[in-house]
Amino acid sequence: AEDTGVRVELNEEDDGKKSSIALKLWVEDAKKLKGKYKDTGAIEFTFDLVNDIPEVVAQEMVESGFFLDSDVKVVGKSIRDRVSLIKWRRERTVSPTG
Amino acid sequence: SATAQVVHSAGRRFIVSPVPEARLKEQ
Repeated sequence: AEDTGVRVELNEEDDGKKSSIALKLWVEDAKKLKGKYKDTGAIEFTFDLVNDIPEVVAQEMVESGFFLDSDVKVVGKSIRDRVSLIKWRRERTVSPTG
Repeated sequence: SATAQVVHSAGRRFIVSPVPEARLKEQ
């Protein structure tokens, strides 16, 4: 995936069953963000793979004061890339119990 | 620990924790 300067990682083991999963997001390269990044640290949150939309979560982060409005796209894309990867992995994982 | 919690009006909870040093890009 394209390097957005924002890292999103799993914050728990993915058991492949839960629709809600814990993620952790932090800024690796503040230069990739348009606004002046507030150096808050890593943001841990829960993402629902079925019902949540990455761009909506990014907007909530902006409204919570973590990022500026101009960075909502890059944050949303970072979350979307990670979520796509999680879904892709799940599709490839065959349940041992069938 | 240096964690803080922000709850958005939509109900989502954001927990702020220190970025793991080892996971930061080398400058």
